[in-house]
Amino acid sequence: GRESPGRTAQRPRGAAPPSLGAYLSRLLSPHGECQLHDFRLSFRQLRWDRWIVAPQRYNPRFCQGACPRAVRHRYGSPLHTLVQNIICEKLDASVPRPSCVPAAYAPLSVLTIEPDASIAYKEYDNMIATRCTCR
Amino acid sequence: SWASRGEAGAAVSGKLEPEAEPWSLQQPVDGGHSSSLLPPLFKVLWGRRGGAPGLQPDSRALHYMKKLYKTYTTKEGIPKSTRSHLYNTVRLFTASSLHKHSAGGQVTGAFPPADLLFDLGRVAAVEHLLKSVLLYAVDTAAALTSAAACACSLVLTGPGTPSQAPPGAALSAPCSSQLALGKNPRWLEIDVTPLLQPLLAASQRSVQVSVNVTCPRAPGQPLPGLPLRVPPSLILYLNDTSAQAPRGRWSFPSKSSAQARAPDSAGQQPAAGGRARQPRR
Repeated sequence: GRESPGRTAQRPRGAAPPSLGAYLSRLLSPHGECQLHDFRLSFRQLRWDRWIVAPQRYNPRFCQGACPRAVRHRYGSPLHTLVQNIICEKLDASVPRPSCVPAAYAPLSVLTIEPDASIAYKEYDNMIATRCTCR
Repeated sequence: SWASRGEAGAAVSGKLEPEAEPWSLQQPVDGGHSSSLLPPLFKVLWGRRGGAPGLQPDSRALHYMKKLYKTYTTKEGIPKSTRSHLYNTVRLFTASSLHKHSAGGQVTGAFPPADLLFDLGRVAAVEHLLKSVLLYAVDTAAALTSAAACACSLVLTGPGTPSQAPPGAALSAPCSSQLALGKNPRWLEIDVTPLLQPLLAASQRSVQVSVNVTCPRAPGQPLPGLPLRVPPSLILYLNDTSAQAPRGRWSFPSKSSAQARAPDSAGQQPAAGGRARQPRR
């Protein structure tokens, strides 16, 4: 039932053609499977905007979704993940299935006003999830 | 749209009202109290706990740092991977006290000779100085031109008078100036790295700066140009070597490529051209 490039000929007149990116995204990340999601927040919501001058908004993103029974290569999961899946299914259901977790992060620069009124620009590592995996 | 499910969810949950306490998320489960567990960003916030916003920085200094932030980061606040500098921390200090010397009829002083005291207590031991400058805000292009022709001399000492300071703590040198970031206001930077480096290396966290700027008298003008009436700020460009600071260059993958690229067998690094190297079934 997946859309294929050949189906574009059947779409109604005037409809926008599906982008290659969207097509690849659906092909590579079936609905509900482990993948990155956006979570945009404003520091004003946390009332941290008195000290954090920039950025005003922050998208740390998060990983969510089901880990497939046969963990695919694109998740880069170690063999242990496959073994844990087998243990859960065949031997002991109390052993949890592998979890969808971040595999890589990006840093974030933050501009803050310090208690002594000095101003600090700092780069913090591991502030934004950039890739997900099953572990 | 910005009102995504995440933001809307956080807004309606009420759990973050009236004020989220990041330190509460870092508390040991046994109820113990240890701020040493906090990563640096949360330590910053820990220091604000229950307090008022406190002192506010000079608006010009804030403007400069916002400009610097825009220069160094993407729209999302991510450090640009194309940057050429090595520092990951920049701190701007304003003088905590100012003692002006008597001008004594000196007509060539653009800014009255002054002792500026900078409290550098916020500089952590893991932050290593790479560069430091005194930053003057200059209002007009004419003043900037005049300021560029000025000469200055500096003395940096540790706490106390130079006679009480440890040998070698007092340094002086002619300063060279250069024009820097921005157009309005314009900025004049004076490199003080060689003077400040030994003081910070000796763990001096309070630095007295005696600066004397002299400008040439313009022909036909009764007084020299006076472009530098506001005391300067001290900016430190630092390399934070702690584990929380990013190291080296990196690139931020797009969302689609983040899903498509596979880490290697160890799951640590993305395989270069990973999918292309996989055998097709």
